[in-house]
Amino acid sequence: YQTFTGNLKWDNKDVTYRILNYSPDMEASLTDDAFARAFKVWSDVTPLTFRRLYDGTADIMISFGKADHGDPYPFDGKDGLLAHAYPPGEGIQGDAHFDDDEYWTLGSGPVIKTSYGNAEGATCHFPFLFEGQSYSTCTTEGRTDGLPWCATTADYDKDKIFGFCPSELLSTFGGNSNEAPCVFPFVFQGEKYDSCTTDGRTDGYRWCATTANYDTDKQYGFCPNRDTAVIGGNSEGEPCQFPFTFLGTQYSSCTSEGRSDGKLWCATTSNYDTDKKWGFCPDGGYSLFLVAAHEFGHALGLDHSNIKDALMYPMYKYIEDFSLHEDDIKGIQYLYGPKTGPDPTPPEPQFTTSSPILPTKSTPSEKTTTVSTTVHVDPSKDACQIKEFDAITEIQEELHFFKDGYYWKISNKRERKGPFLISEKWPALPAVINTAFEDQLTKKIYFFAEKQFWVYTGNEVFGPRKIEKLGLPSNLDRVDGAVQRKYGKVLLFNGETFWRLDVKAQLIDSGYPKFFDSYFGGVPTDSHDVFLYKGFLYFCRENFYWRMNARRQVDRVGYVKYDLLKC
Amino acid sequence: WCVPLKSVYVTFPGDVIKNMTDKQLADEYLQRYGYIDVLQKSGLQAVVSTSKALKQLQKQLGLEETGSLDQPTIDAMKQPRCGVPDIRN
Repeated sequence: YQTFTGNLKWDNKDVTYRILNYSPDMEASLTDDAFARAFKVWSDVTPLTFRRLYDGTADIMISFGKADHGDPYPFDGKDGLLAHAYPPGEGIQGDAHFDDDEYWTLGSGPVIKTSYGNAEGATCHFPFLFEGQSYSTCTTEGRTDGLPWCATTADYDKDKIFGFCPSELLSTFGGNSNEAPCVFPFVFQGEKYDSCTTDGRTDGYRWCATTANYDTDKQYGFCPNRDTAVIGGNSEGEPCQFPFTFLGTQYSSCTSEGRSDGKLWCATTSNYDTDKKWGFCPDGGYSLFLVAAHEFGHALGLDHSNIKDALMYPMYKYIEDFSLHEDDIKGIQYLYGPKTGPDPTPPEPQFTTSSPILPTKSTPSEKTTTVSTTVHVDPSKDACQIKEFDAITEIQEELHFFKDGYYWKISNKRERKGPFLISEKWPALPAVINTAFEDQLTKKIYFFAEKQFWVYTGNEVFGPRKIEKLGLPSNLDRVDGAVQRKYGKVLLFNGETFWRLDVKAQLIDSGYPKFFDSYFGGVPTDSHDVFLYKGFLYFCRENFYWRMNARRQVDRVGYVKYDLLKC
Repeated sequence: WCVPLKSVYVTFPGDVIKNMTDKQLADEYLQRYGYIDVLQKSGLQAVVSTSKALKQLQKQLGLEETGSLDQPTIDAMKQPRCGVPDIRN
């Protein structure tokens, strides 16, 4: 896998997205669902969450467009380039664009969601039997109103279950008419129109008026493509006209005659020779779900992979039952760490040095004993690129740096080791912790994450328990720093206040909280981390630290990554 | 027995004419996806860098790294793909 230069990624875990417009190829709810499933591919393996916005600016703005669609990278017509996306960041960064000269489906032919009828929105079943004849597209047969319909089971004659296919006679999308159907004929710029048109637009999208006169009413909507609609050509979206005449011969189905590339096409009027109106016949199309999952990988910070089966491989390949490749998982977890949190995932067998043992069934607060080995993860994850660590603390005389599910440590010989997976050494912990400390008397290690804490004694863990249990206020959302003092006391920091914990009593001493600046002058009051290291107090903000000596004097200010992380 | 239809090829109005030569297709592809710097030198340097670029592309796509514009490479270039360049300059 590859990431973009500088490991571009979203700092916020709750990423927002907004769908700016739709393709006429797929009904809007099918498009919404395809995008939601494409985001789920990534949220299933990271701490990321994706929230849809319906107005304003989202992190990831999604849109369809053709050819020159408003950024410096025009699309190229049918096939070839399918879509592109930008790496995380402001403005166009993070956005995803899909080429609407492509035929968007779920990868194996048209997905026609019906409306009305008695099929309750089920999708068409092709082929289906009607009056003994087999149909592989929607049809207007059997109706006088010209509305295309289909059966949603294989045999209409037997089941009598049907629904109407997307058609401009039934509804439009986008525009300003709340999906009202077209009105034919309608007047536009003084001319009469009996069908949808691209006139008046440069983006090639077909539209119609939803009243008889656009010039006076300015009411319009975009026309959904029918399932027999042609793609590209000079009649994008128009349905094939069967039979049609080409070079004097009549054709009742799509043909590749006249073309050297073998692509199937049809005329959209009854006589190609005179009207020259044509387009490509719908093929399997491209899976909007698969292409979106790939593009969202870019929008989250992944570049192309050279693993052929990886989702982030640049070439499109339709996969029926998709699952993320391990290369993609490693790549996205390199940026955001592994998934944490409530989803019930079957416990992974913990490996002793000899053989796998299944984890003891335990409720979190019970004592659980797991034997695990620390496994090195991808060494290319570079601690020196990290601007701000989740937590820094000294454990067993080595300074530990925690970030998004990983940690590094600096030995006494000043060499940096890691990254290691937190979950391998302390499996009960979430990926992101806020602070930690090792009690100097008992050598127990306390970890804090939001409103919970865990206590590890070797491989045994107690927790999670609420920080309120220690006597901290119920509205305290996190503990940012911890500094061990003499006689089994530990100072716990949050913003401009701190408390003193009696570790033995497991309770906050009375008379607390106290305010920071009356005790610790000259250091930032919004330190994101405070820890004790070799007798000095360190207050960290961004990638700087302020060091305070035992007489509470600030005797040094420096860089976390050069002075402490030894980059 | 039927005489094979003599296929008549017609030019369809509005068809995105893509009958570029393979060389043109390759040059456009290598530039679009970052294998060749757009400010491409000319002459001998161009030939050398095209061969090098082709090798890079063949490596990225898991093809045999011949450095020449062979059929598997041309076919791969005609495959549908993502528009994000493979190599960022």
